[in-house]
Amino acid sequence: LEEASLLHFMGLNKVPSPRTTQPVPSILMKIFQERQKAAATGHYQKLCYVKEFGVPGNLIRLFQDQGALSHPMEVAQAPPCTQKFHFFNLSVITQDEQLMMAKLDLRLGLNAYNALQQDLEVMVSVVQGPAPQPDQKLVLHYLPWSQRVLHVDLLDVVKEWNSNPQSNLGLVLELLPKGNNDSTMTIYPEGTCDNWRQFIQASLMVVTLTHQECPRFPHFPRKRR
Amino acid sequence: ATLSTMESTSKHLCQRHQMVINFEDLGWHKWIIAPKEFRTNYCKGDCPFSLMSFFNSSNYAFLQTLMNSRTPEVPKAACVPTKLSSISMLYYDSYGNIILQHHEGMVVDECGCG
Repeated sequence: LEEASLLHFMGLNKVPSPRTTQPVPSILMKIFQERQKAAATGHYQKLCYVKEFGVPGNLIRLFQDQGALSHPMEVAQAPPCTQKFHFFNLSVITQDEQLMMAKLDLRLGLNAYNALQQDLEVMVSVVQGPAPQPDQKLVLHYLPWSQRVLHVDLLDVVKEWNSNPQSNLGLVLELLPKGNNDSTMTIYPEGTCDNWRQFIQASLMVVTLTHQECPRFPHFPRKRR
Repeated sequence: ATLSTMESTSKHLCQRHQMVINFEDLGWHKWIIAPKEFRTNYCKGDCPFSLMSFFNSSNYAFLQTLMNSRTPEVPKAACVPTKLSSISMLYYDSYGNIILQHHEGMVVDECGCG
């Protein structure tokens, strides 16, 4: 109990015991080390701006993809498997935080494409209905052969999810042959679906601003009277 | 007021004492990514009235210690942090999300009678 109350200042209600831990991206370690250096040399300044991302903010979170836990249906999907579901639990974002950035980072592993000759298009869509087929295509990205990492701006989507948590049903990532939106055309990555999917890693980088720490920054847009 | 004959020797006077917070010692190393430890101080020592002016003490500490010399029920001023600074921390939460946040008031830089 004491430990929990001691952690309260970190916004935690119990000692975290994450089952799986994602690797720490170098950008976060870089930001951390720069801040430590600034604090050690006495150049402590109110950290309400993340210059590495170019946005105001004092709290940076990298959300772990919980898609595999929340979309067992994709396990049933037989090859060709060209879809992967992603889900991010945003419930830890508190009401007094203002969303300043939300960026989806997709890392597409090499192995999934070895046997595929054609260039691929990656489609990231918001799951909107109970059915697994997404209604809205967010981003149609053409994935050149050499590109392995995609960044997708999801700020508007995450704001919607944060203000209306029921609407957060996750995302679907689909691979299609280039220039062919007909998803009946199939691509057969090597091996089984799980083999293909494990080489697609997603995480969501979110920056928020808490006005308690950073009163100077623009407040929430006030509701017009 | 007469000063107590047993004036505190200097080592018992209020001052900061170095401390290293090591998260492994606290058993938090599994979820705190960085820093692994950090240096801070704790405040300990006596606040006798005679030397109050040497400390960066607050006015109420003077008055409270003065009152202590008349009515012992009123405790002397305490040896407390008078300057704090913050550190950034990188850690996992229970969902496995990684958080980078600045926490105020984590490091004690100076102590005084307050």
